Amino acid sequence: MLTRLSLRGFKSFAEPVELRFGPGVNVIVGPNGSGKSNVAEAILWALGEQRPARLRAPGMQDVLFSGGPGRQAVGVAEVTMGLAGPGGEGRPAELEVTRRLTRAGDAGYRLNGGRCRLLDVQDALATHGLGPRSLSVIRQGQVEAVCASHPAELRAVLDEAA
Amino acid sequence: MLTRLSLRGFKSFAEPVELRFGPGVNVIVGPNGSGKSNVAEAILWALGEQRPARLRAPGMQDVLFSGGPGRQAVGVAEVTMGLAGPGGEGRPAELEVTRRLTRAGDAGYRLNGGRCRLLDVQDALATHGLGPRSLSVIRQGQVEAVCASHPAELRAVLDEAA
Amino acid sequence: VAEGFDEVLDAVGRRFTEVVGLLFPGGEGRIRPVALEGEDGVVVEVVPAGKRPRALSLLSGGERSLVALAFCLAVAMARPAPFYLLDEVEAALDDVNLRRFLGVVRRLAGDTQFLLITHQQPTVETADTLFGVTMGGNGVSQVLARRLDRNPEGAARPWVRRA
Amino acid sequence: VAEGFDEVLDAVGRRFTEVVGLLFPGGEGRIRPVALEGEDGVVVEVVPAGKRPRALSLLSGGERSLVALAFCLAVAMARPAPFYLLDEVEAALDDVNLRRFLGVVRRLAGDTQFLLITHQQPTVETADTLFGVTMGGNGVSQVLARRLDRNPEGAARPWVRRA
Ligand SMILES: Nc1ncnc2c1ncn2[C@@H]1O[C@H](COP(=O)(O)OP(=O)(O)OP(=O)(O)O)[C@@H](O)[C@H]1O
Ligand SMILES: Nc1ncnc2c1ncn2[C@@H]1O[C@H](COP(=O)(O)OP(=O)(O)OP(=O)(O)O)[C@@H](O)[C@H]1O
Ligand SMILES: [Mg+2]
Ligand SMILES: [Mg+2]
Repeated sequence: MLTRLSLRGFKSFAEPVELRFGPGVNVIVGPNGSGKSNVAEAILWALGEQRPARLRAPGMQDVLFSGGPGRQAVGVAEVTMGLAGPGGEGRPAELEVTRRLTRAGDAGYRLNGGRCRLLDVQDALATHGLGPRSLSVIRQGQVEAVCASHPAELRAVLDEAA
Repeated sequence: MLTRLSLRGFKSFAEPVELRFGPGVNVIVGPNGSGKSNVAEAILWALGEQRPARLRAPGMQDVLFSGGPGRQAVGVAEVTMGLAGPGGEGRPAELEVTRRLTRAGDAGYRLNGGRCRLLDVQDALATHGLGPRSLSVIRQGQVEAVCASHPAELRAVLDEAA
Repeated sequence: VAEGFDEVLDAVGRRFTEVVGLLFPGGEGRIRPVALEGEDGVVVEVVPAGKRPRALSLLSGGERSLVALAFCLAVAMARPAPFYLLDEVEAALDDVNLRRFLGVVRRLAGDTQFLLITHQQPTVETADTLFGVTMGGNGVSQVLARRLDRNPEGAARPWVRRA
Repeated sequence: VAEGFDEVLDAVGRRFTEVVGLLFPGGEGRIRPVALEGEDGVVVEVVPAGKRPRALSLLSGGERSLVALAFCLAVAMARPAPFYLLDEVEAALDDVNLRRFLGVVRRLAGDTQFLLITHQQPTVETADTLFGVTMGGNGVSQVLARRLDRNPEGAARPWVRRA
């Protein structure tokens, strides 16, 4: 399960913010435009999302806090996600993924503190059952897409869940 | 304004049903799957919609009531829409459009009672300001499409509204 | 009606700026002509209060719905069509924004006819005429209608979301 | 995990039929393998109570959301992922269907972690942990968290749609 999510400089989260999740049902609530879907996108970003369109962004640079009245744009966005595995049977008990992007375009990933490549993050996440085609994230407005999928796409979702 | 809508055999409206609309705000309410959007699609269909996909139908035949437990499929779908123009200045005071489709595939249109072609219906509706690209109908799930439109498409909407 | 495009753009543009002021208090909006790859078009720009100009795609779901509805209402004010049929357009709006939207609809209702399809109580409460649609166990839909004196309090059913 | 596709399909298929029975009382659903143009795939079929088998596209917006959620929940039961992040997936559901959906979520919550983003009160009421997101006039978002004893009554804010 997801244990924590730390964000700073990501979209509307200029200030560092940390969410500590519990078991069962966690609910994120707030007015339109407050930043709820930005939290969801921080999770997708930490999971390795490479397509800006999936983060509603024209380009990946647009995920950096770009300023507000009396508040300057930031130079770096960083998100850390903590996962607790069930442990045992050779599965890692704890996984911490950090992704970072600077306005200059420098991108970086860390796995349990150590610098690594995107591929290492993707492999580690795959052993936890979190892959790009997983149904585990349904974005705003996308719920009906499951019904509209092609038979081959739906099959791929089942293959991935296995 | 729209004065009335009569449906029979159209989608879930196996029985003849008539809605008499008033000025101002008319609200259609009901549970999921009760038939509200089917009413909207009856209006689109009477306005001359030619694409089954815009009516959630695989093919145009699918708008005919196709049966339920203890209820046979119908052989014909017919929708009549009454429009009251503002009158005066050479504009028609009243316009009644009827569209009909049989399971055998016979399609027919009537304008103020007389048989006519689709083109005649489209012309008459155009003089009332009701065209295919008009914003006057926003289908379920399509509200954000306005924002996602290309600049040329948005311009066409304004041209049509003129 | 051989009206110039500039004339329409100006009329709708003014109404759009006005409606955005009502739906996004403290915010600003406009419609701007553009030429992309030789093709003429228009773009919509909205900056909610307390935010900076950004691509429309970066706005939230509720904010984008409100922008689209502001555009539709601006056209309704400037160049009204005989009626506006809106099917569950308020799905992404929170309670505060829904009431702002319905407030503008009520203002226009004197001159413009609206057909609103909904399962939300605040929308039901703005009705002058109400139609209830139901489906029986035989898959057949029925309709019941009521003309109202703007007091549909009693009509809340369990499937209508109250607010 | 070199598990056969048939095994996964069978496990998820059974759960899907079970969940459809809960979300569409009196209705039926299944997942069926198909081969189209030489490509293997699966299709989802659901017939709500009192209706006949028809293309999924002809179902209503709320019904299609519920079918998609049944599929997601079936996978969660058969082959759970570490968590499920669902952003405003209940927008098209009326009150009755929303409560049925939340009922299934609560059943699974013992074994599965859910992150639900919402502006609807019934969903807020199913929370074990609640996070409130707000944005100040400077365009910066903040988060406040509360662990709950399943009693978030007091938390309804004006922008949360009650039901
Ligand atoms: N790079 C950025 N810098 C600063 N603010 C941003 C950035 N990207 C997006 N935003 C702001 O974040 C807001 C959108 O937040 P979000 O989509 O999370 O809202 P939400 O709480 O999900 O709302 P809704 O209930 O309408 O879905 C927008 O108003 C936008 O201006
Ligand atoms: N040709 C047809 N014959 C009989 N029933 C049909 C036909 N086409 C669609 N239906 C039924 O109509 C129902 C959908 O109705 P509709 O989309 O109008 O619901 P709705 O009231 O808009 O619901 P929601 O609130 O979920 O949007 C479906 O359950 C479908 O089975
Ligand atoms: Mg959102
Ligand atoms: Mg509908």
